[in-house]
Amino acid sequence: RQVTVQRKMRILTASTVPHRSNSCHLLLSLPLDLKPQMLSGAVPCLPAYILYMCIRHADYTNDDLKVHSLLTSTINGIKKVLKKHNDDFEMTSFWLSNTCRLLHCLKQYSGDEGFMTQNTAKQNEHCLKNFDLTEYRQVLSDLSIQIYQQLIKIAEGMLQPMIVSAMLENESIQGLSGVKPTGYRKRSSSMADGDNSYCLEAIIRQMNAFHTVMCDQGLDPEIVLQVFKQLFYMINAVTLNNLLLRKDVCSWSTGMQLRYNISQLEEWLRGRNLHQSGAVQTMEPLIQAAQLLQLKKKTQEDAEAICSLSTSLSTQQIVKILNLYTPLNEFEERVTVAFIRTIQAQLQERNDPQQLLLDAKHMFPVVFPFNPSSLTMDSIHIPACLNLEFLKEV
Amino acid sequence: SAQRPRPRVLLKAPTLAEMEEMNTSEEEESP
Repeated sequence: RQVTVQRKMRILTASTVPHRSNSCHLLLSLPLDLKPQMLSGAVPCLPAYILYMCIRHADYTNDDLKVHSLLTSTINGIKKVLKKHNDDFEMTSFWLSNTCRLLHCLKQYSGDEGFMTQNTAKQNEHCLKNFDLTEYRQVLSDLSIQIYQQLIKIAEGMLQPMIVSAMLENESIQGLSGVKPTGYRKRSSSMADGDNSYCLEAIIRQMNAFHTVMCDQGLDPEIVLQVFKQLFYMINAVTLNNLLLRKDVCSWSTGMQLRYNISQLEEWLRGRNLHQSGAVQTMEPLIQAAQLLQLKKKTQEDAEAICSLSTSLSTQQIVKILNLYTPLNEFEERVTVAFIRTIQAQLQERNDPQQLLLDAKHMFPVVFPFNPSSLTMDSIHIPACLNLEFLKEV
Repeated sequence: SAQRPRPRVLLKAPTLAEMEEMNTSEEEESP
């Protein structure tokens, strides 16, 4: 497959070292404008392994300047590519996978006992000999956080336009439309250009695409879980904020719709073995708001039920939803002021946060748990399509 | 006695921000 390698980041000039049968050093220049698809058949995180072997070669030759230049040019090269592709989910995910894998390699082969517990004897032969790269590991960790934040920003930007119409407006349960409250209107923006509204399936398709890309590229499972926890939090926040601001969606049928949509999303998480991510827990406020829309709202017992169930909603949010609640038809009574007073009285000892809306931009702190690889360096094959004619096994 | 491996030399690393500065100045220098 003829590939054009737009840009080569020359890392090392070719130099020879005594052949060592049990050590595998590769000299290379790594094209950082690599297209992730070019490596679709290769071992995931191949660039990271190649980079590590290059660093190991410089360490082996006790050449600190070469280690510095290698790591500095790698980090700057990755930052350059990410700046250039700052709206490309696949490329960002690709370099997050490789940056994290390089970080894990620098730990796994650091020579620190704590990181070698799962190493084979063969892998232990590939440890660094001369240099302690602890400080560079910290830089790579900081870079990984920056790349992760870019990945989330891109994913949120792709999901954001879908959320309100898919979660609140689209009738995923057919036949519910007959029970829309009086005055119900589709949001202008989702109607602006005709069919610019999304169904829940569109969100699930997008989640599938994100998950497939990240898994194919070998992104650590722990990080994949954090990505979806963050994305589900955003779906929760954007949907709940709309509910708190729009009378026309505060109804029994929307409550029904929401509970169905949330159950579909939960099912998707389970199907992809992502339910232990904590994503469902981040949707608790929305789950409780959906329940609140469906609970009876008349008696003292109803008030007690609402207060005991709405533990993830603030008093302000509960009262706001009750005030906005729109009966389906003339047979259903409106929520009385007296009932809302009862709720407020029952909740008065809560010291709730004062703000009504959720912060949709809230980012959970990301962690990169150490994840050693079972691969041994000399088992790594470099596909010819990479044009890395500088590769030398020494 | 088995020879103890020599302690590894800690390589000081610039922070991401310092690398950014170095990068920017290099780009400014290069025509």
